[in-house]
Amino acid sequence: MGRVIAIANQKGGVGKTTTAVNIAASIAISEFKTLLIDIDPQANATSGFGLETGDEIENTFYNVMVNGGEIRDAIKPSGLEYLDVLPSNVNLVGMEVELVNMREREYVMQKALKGVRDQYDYVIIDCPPSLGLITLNSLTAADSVLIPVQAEYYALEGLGKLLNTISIVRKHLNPKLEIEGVLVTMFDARLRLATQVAEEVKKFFKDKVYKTCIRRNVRLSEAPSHGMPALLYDAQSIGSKDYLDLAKEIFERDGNI
Amino acid sequence: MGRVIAIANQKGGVGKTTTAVNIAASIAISEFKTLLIDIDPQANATSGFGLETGDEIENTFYNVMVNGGEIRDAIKPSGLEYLDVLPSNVNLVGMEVELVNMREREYVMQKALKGVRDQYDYVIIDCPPSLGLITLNSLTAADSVLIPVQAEYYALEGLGKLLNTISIVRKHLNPKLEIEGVLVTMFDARLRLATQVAEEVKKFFKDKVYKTCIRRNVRLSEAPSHGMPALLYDAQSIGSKDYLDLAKEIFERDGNI
Ligand SMILES: Nc1ncnc2c1ncn2[C@@H]1O[C@H](COP(=O)(O)OP(=O)(O)OP(=O)(O)O)[C@@H](O)[C@H]1O
Ligand SMILES: Nc1ncnc2c1ncn2[C@@H]1O[C@H](COP(=O)(O)OP(=O)(O)OP(=O)(O)O)[C@@H](O)[C@H]1O
Ligand SMILES: [Mg+2]
Ligand SMILES: [Mg+2]
Repeated sequence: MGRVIAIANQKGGVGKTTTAVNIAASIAISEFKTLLIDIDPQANATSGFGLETGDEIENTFYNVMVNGGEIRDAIKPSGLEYLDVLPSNVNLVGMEVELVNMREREYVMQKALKGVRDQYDYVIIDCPPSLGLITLNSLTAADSVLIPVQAEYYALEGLGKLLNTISIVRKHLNPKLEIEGVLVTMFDARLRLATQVAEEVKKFFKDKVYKTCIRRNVRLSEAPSHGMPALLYDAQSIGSKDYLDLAKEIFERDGNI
Repeated sequence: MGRVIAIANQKGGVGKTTTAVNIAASIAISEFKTLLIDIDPQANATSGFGLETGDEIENTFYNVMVNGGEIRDAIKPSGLEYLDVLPSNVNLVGMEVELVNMREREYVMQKALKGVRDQYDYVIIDCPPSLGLITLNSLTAADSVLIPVQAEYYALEGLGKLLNTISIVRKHLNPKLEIEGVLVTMFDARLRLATQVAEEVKKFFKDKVYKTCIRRNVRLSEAPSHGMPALLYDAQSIGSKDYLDLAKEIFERDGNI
């Protein structure tokens, strides 16, 4: 039975997509069957694998969510053997407004995923930078949420609101929702601010914080322009190694070693 | 008659708030009367000036937009003589849903600003990372939009969609909306990727791109933790100087020198 992990944080630019793309690739390379879902209308995770976002509605996740289409038709190969991708689609922009008037609007994704959960070991969902209905749907469908936190001051500010939202979802929509872990991203050890923020995060989240911290590494931001995760673009890079370490830590917590 | 400039880009973490806070301060220091409006529920621009976001509804912009309250009651001093701030408020999170069912929902902010536009030379609006109703309201109320673009690959991807939205707003909601300018942010000249992205931006936007480019500078990300813009935190910093140069460029384009 696949574990569904949402990558969420309403603060913009904290490394949600970079984490979704690279953790999905690192899990797949360890031969666990993985599905990456890009539910952000910006479609960055989709282009992070060199896939088209397309503007027709047929065979897209939008079609699955809004018109009850088959999820199997929307899934595309990633170029990595054990990894499939459910690409984003420009129509997703209108999804929040469409969802507002649907019955059980927070459960639409949970229902859509019923058909595929047992075909994957891990399902990773990349969320947009907001706490709107798309992110609420992802948190309701997920078993746990992985929270990337950029090593910057503004990134600390939104954490309280995110935790509030998670406990509201747990209380009313998805009682099993846990925090998978908190990941410090874009960490530059030369900056005092980065060390201070990382310490604050550890004080606040204690053992929920991964021992692995993703260091700032230009290879991570170059890889998407080549349409591939860091481990295919430059396997020897710091960025690629950090995400492989993160995957190892996730497996250890799951007893998958 | 005040010029209203929205700082917008749906891509997260590209420097919208850092630009809004520091350009507002740089304009005010040149003795032009300035109002900074924080319409992002994250309230980063509000804390960038050390102000409280508060959770009561009285005397907030939410109250002005949803209940027709007086905008004058929601404006707070910033600590800089010629700069006032209209702080964000936690209730703004619910604003998008409230707006969906209001009459003329895209014009609510335009109407709310009627009472104050002529008391300021410049009104700066910090937008959230989305193209939802809050950002649409800001683009409808604005004379022009300043687009920060982070010197990163993913930041290039969303520009087409943002330009689409701007032309839709110009066609149906606000015929006078112009592009104030495109600002390259977090530029690190040592990285090939940054130079490549900056060149793409110049090719795409031509003379709309400011000559001033905001360099990556840790003082800009330290300043918000002290509740002040960079020019008060460290006036000699690269970040502070870059934003003063940007203000000068804006004045030259306006003939305000
Ligand atoms: N560890 C890292 N080192 C260097 N650059 C990074 C790192 N992580 C992410 N980046 C870059 O920082 C930018 C922001 O990251 P990303 O787009 O993954 O964040 P996000 O949270 O998904 O943003 P959004 O809120 O828009 O969805 C991207 O250009 C990305 O390439
Ligand atoms: N020129 C710069 N040099 C160094 N750090 C910067 C610079 N500009 C912005 N930052 C930092 O990068 C992070 C993202 O910037 P900021 O929060 O202003 O972006 P934003 O577009 O407003 O994000 P959001 O999409 O969440 O509203 C912040 O932590 C900020 O302090
Ligand atoms: Mg993203
Ligand atoms: Mg912001």
